[in-house]
Amino acid sequence: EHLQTEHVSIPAGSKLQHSFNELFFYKPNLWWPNGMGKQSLYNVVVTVDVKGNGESDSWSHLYGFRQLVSHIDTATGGRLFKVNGQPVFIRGGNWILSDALLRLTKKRYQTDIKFHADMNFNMMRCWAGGLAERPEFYHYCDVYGILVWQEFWITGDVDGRGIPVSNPNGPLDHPLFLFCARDTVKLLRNHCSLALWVGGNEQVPPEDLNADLKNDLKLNPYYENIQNENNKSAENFS
Amino acid sequence: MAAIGKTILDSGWIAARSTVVPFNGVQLTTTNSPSLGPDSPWMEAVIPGTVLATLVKNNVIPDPFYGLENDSIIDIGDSGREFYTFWFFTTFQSNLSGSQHLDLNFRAINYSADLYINGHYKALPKGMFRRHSVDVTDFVRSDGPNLVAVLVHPPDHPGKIPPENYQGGDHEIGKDVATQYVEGWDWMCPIRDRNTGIWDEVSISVTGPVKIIDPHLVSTFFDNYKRVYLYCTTELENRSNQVAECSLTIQVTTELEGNTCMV
Repeated sequence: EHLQTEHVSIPAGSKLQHSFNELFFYKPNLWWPNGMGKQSLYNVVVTVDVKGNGESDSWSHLYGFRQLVSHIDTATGGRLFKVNGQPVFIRGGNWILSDALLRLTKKRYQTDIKFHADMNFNMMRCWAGGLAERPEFYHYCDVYGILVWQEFWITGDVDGRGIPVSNPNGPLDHPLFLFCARDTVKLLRNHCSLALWVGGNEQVPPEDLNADLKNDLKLNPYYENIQNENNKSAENFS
Repeated sequence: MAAIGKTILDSGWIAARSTVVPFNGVQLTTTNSPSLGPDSPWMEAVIPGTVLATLVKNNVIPDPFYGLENDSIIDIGDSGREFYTFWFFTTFQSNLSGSQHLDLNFRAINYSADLYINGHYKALPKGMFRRHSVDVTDFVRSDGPNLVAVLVHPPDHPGKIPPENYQGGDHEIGKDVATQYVEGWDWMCPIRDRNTGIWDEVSISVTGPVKIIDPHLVSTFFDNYKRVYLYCTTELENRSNQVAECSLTIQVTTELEGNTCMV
């Protein structure tokens, strides 16, 4: 049931977006944060064969099934996280990068992230003044059960504060900022460790950037509708 | 015929400061390809890595993370941007068949670059956190090495570091879309090249006429996690001049034990 082939016809010299029919899983092994269970990962492979040419391209990714929600608790002002319906007591650390000369290797990421997991941490926060971390970082967070809080590149000292006073309106090129943000989301969005996108460090980004980020990152209404429809028919599910 | 898939280009790179290279990108990738040697300004490069990483590897500068060595490295605010503007050069082989395409991919460059391949030019625009994927099918050859030169420019606003109170330097770096700790912070010395470089994976990828772009996986959960659906949406690009009739397959496996998979 987890193998599906569909036919697509693509006009010459053009791009299109294709959504597969959904794949059904009965009681899949869920992915859990460090200390709450196993970090079960499934290998998802997408291939495209073109008539008369054979295999044209393929893509694969390790994917963890997990439902993650969070909200600001009005009583404490803190953000509460639930994974697969279970509340998570967050034990985390701030992260900039592992090497300021950016010699970022898989082995180094594995060592750094395993170290955090061995300390019983379950979250790392990638600070806005540092990197949007790389896929290898996220891969090992997937493997070791570290949730990631990823911030975009807005810090207090580049938003009208500091001495001398910094540029008050974030980066000069707002379309470039959004282009980079969108590309970063596409690069990282399939990692189950990715828990939260945050606009910037201890502040809200400039109004236009914030509005666009919030709009782009909200749940696609398509999935909301699916969720609602399936909930309605849940009683009839055999 | 080349195999479909990705090959990482993380070795064999050399680099040189742009001000000491007497050739332009077209010359470097056609008639005057560089090489290492006692009189050559070129040195082994660290890819992925920054210009400073390459300079440290070649003992041109001391390791900034030992003692107060960082203070002995000239800051870009004093040297000017051209001091940390570097050429990077490598070669690769390709053997494409008629319908195949070859992309040259940079997963991140800080901050912008000029790409030359076998004498052809492509601009790699500004932005530290963006991917560049260039279809170089029309530029590559199968009868010899393909020559690649990349001129990497530092951030547009590297800023200056005040003699005291490092906190964010003069904050100029925040005008660019780049990492901001590099002007120094209360916990960090300034990074002298502001992390200029090809700082993430470089690869070539071979595809047929249709390319898969950025699949997106989403799952929904029902009945206390007994019933789960996986959704996959992907972009597909047909780069040929005729309609592509495609069979698109998705397969999800989990490793049970060793190399045994359940389908």
